[in-house]
Parts: sequence; C-alpha cells; structure tokens
Amino acid sequence: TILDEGDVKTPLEELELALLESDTALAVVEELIPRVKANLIGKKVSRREDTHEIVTDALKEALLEILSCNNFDFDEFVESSDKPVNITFVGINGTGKTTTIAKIAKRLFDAGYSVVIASADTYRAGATEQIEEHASRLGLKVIKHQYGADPAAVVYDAVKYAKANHKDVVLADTAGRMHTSVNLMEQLRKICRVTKPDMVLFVDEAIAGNDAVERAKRFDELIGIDASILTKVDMDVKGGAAISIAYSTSKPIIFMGTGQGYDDLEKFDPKKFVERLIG
Amino acid sequence: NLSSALKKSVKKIVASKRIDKRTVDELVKDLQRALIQADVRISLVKELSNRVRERALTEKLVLNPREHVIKILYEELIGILGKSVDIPLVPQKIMMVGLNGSGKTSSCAKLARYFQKKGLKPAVICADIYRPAASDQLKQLCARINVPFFDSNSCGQKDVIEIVKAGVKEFSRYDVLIIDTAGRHALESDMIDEIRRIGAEINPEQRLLVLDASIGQQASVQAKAFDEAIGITGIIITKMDGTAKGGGALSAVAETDSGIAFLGTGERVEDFERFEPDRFVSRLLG
Ligand SMILES: Nc1nc2c(ncn2[C@@H]2O[C@H](COP(=O)(O)OP(=O)(O)OP(=O)(O)O)[C@@H](O)[C@H]2O)c(=O)[nH]1
Ligand SMILES: Nc1nc2c(ncn2[C@@H]2O[C@H](COP(=O)(O)OP(=O)(O)OP(=O)(O)O)[C@@H](O)[C@H]2O)c(=O)[nH]1
Ligand SMILES: [Mg+2]
Ligand SMILES: [Mg+2]
Repeated sequence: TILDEGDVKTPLEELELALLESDTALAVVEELIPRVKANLIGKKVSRREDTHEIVTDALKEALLEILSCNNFDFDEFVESSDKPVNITFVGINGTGKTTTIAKIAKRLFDAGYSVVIASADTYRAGATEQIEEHASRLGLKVIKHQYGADPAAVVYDAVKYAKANHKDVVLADTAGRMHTSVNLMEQLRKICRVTKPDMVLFVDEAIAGNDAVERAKRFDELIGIDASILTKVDMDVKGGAAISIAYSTSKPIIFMGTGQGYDDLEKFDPKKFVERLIG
Repeated sequence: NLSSALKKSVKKIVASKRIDKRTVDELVKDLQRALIQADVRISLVKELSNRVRERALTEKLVLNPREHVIKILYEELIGILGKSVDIPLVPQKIMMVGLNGSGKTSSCAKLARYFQKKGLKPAVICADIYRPAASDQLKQLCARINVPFFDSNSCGQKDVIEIVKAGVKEFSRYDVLIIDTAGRHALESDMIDEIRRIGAEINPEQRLLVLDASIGQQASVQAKAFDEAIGITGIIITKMDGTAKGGGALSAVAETDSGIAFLGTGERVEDFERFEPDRFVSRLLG
C-alpha cells in the first residue's frame, strides 16, 4: 500500500506536539515536519497498521541527521591537535560555562593531559574566585588578571604560559553575555580574533525554550562556534533545545551537563538522545 | 437626509457584524504560533486558543478582524498575568529561590538597591553554601551599593539553617532582609526540602521565584515544585534584555497563584524594573 497525506497526518501531528512539549523550537519543527511528510508521501508500506511506526522512524532519522551534522570526536581532536590546544567557552549568562570548564578540565586531566585554565571573565563579581575554587579542588593552574582587565590578554597569557611550560590544553572561560549586546559580542569577536582558539564551544542550557535558536544562531553568526554543550539536562527536561541548537548552527552537540558535580558530564550520543526524545 | 441615513444604516450593519469562523481560525492559528514561539506552555496555548476563538465568534466586531482577535488575546493574557505584585515598603524578610543560574544572586543586590532608593535599610544574607565563591560574588555586589552582608564566615556556622538564623539575629535593626539561596530544581528533593526548612525557620513575608525569561516548557513543573515547598508570593523574570519573550512567566504565575513583581533587564544593579503587564504582553506578542 502507498502512504498518502491522510495516513501520515495524525501521527505527524502527535510527533510535532511531542517535540514542541520537549522544548524543540517552533521554527525547527515547522521546517522539519513538512520535510519528513514530503518524504513519506508516496512511500510503499507492507501494512497500513505500521504507518505510525514508519512515521516515527522517519522522524527519528531526520533528527539523527540534524544531530550528526559536522560531527567530530572531541577526544580525537584534542589527541591530534598541536599543543597547547586553546578551547574557548562562550554563551549567555548563567548557562553553566564555568562549571562545564571544571568538568572538562577533570575529564582531560583524568585522560592524562595537563590543563591550564584562563579566567577570562574579568567582569562578573566573583567570577575569578569561582573558577579558582574549582581549579584548586582539581589541582590545576589558573591564569588570571585583575578585575576589569582585557579578557583577550588573559587568554593570550594562558597560552603563552602553556607553551612555556609544555601544557597540553588551555580552557578559556569568558563572561556570559547577551547576543543582543553589540559591545559584548564585539568584545568576544576581538578575543577570538586575537587569541585564535582551536575550538569555540557554545554552552547553553536544556531548560531554555524557543530562544535557544536565536542565541545559538547569533553566536555562530558573530563569533563562529565549532560545537555546543547542553547543560542542566538533569532538570527533568527532554532536551529538545539540542535539536534547536544543532539545527540552527549546523554544528554538533558534543557533551551534555547532567548535574553540578565534576563527573556530571556525558559525551553526547545522538541515537540515545533521539530514543529518549521520541522513543 | 439620505446621506446621513445611509451612514447610519451602514454603521448599524458594521456594528452588528460578526466575524466568520474561517477568518477566526486563520487568525487564531497565527496567534498560536506567536504564543508557542514566546514559550507559552502548549496546553495553555490550546486553552487560550479556544477562549479566543469562542469570544471572537460571539463578540461584536468593532475593529477589523485581525485587531478584534488580537485585542481579545491581549485581554486574556493580561487576565492571566494579573496586576504587578506590589512588594510593600515595610520591614520584612524576602527569600529568593529559583533554578541554577536564573539570576537570584544578581537580583538580591538589585532588590536591595531598590529598597535603599525607597529609603529603607536593606541587608543581605547568603544562604548558598554550595556554589564555589557564592559568598564572594554576593559580598562584592553588596559592597558596591553599601549594603551589609552576612554569610557562613560571619558566624562560623556551616549549616544553612544556623547561618540564616544568625543572620536574621545580626540584622535585627535592618528593615528588609534579603536571603539568597542556592540554585536547585524540582527533582532535587533534599534541596527542595531545604528551602521548605529555611522558610519554616524564618517565616519570610516574601518568597520570590527568580525565573529566566528564556525558560521553556518546564516553567510550570518547576514553579509548582517551588510553590509546594514554600508558597511563592511573587516572581522576578530576569534577562529580559535578551530576545526571550517570557511566555513561561504565564505558567509560573498560574501555578503559584501570585504575580510578577520585577523584571531584570541587564547585568548592572540598576537594570531592574517594576513589572508592567501591558508592556510585557505587547513584547510577548511582538
Ligand atoms: N543542575 C545543573 N546545574 C548546573 C549544570 N551546569 C551548571 N549548573 C549550575 O548552573 C549555575 C550557573 O553555572 P555557572 O557555571 O556559573 O554558569 P556560567 O555560564 O559560567 O555563568 P556566567 O559566567 O554568570 O554567565 C551554577 O549553580 C551551576 O552549578 C548542570 O548540568 N546541571
Ligand atoms: N543580561 C542579563 N544578565 C543577567 C540578568 N540577571 C542576572 N544576569 C546574569 O546571569 C548570570 C547568573 O546570575 P546569578 O545571579 O549568578 O544567578 P543565580 O541564580 O544566583 O545562579 P546560581 O546561584 O548558580 O543558581 C550572571 O552572569 C548575571 O550577571 C539580567 O537581567 N540580564
Ligand atoms: Mg561563568
Ligand atoms: Mg547565586
């Protein structure tokens, strides 16, 4: 039997609703669902009863495609890069950048790499103290300047220090900022222009709704990101923001933050994620 | 004369005009998209759509169809949000709670400055013993605006309840005591119980939920957990200087049966405004 519009309409509507309720942005859903629909219409199926399963599989396939876009292995990247590797973390205020750096630092350290942290959030109250506390717990060196100093200079110094002392990785923490702030986005552009990071990681939270599209898009347009990290996945969220971010940037999600402890970091698994989302 | 009689009869026809169902459905569909993009809870979007559709079909059409439907939705949204929550300018204890990174600590300083400008004597207690350098952050913010600060170091206590008790005692001659708590979420039962215990110990007159404007479909679930723990009396929506429309606020208001008191509109201590329903709804509908 051949699938027609009537066959797929209801299953697609149910899946569309499931995606929206899981925090997948409307803009993404509105582009995705018609595409899946177009691919299904005219498809041969052996039994009409299988339609719901076939539609779900088609959507899973489309989601996997989005999540696999420009995918790469973080560990392989670090392994094969010239040292020191400069990994810079960027994103909106409060999304979990500083905490994520601590987690990644521990992960790299456990894997045998030497890590230096650049405290390049020279703006927010208590920012340097916060990352210094994390570093001291992990036994790692922090390069910092005084409050209000040029963030680019901090990263630059950290890379210089890493080169001189044969350190493998520099993790650069930057201040949270709104994509709507012309000055702060320009400052971030300058930091990246001057320090030429090997990898720019965009950190955003799973709990965010439709705005996840706009902010990821703007950061990618203005700064250029290599991948994203989705935090606060433990907050009982389905994590549809991962789809929103991957879709709007065409860059992969590489890690998920699943709590506030150093071990609460998981390598992102697109297949597992899609199963959890609409399994 | 004929001309004025014609005018009268045309007016009568227009006045008795009802909008047709097909037009309403199309317009409601557009508004649904706007509401979903503004992060309004899907179930609430459906509810609102039904109410708007019903009212649009039965109410007299005095504007053009599009304005007619938008005006009805606007009224429904204002109805949900209610008036701005007015925090009285009296001696009181204010407890700040919310999800991780939502802006509680920043808002404590902003709120302290608000009361200071109104002539009251605020003081701040840091009850976040978990986040690295939480005290440093809040201490620095308070120092900038000359507001007294109290934390575990001030009393040598390690227990959250003991710190808050000591702080309340220390600041007995201050008007407004603002208590900052650690970020937490609905699934952390021991942390939810902690704020219940703090609330039971000091009986704060105000218990404010600090919510990020960009929160998605989780808003009602999270607001419910906080409300069940301590009873939320007001909401602060932060990061309104971004592009998020704050639709989650509707659910939070509905779940907590309270209202929005303030908006955070930036990182500086002065980026703090009283909530105004009309402006908020206009911005939400774009
Ligand atoms: N539950 C949970 N909380 C998290 C996670 N990641 C970070 N947090 C918490 O989120 C809050 C903010 O984390 P930060 O690391 O300070 O965020 P940030 O992006 O550096 O913030 P700014 O520098 O102020 O922009 C803290 O309370 C963290 O403990 C996560 O995966 N799960
Ligand atoms: N742009 C902008 N940033 C804000 C606003 N309110 C708070 N922030 C920023 O958001 C980030 C998190 O704020 P905090 O006050 O540390 O949040 P918190 O709720 O205390 O975080 P935890 O204690 O970790 O749960 C910081 O970078 C703040 O400067 C706001 O209205 N606009
Ligand atoms: Mg930070
Ligand atoms: Mg805080």
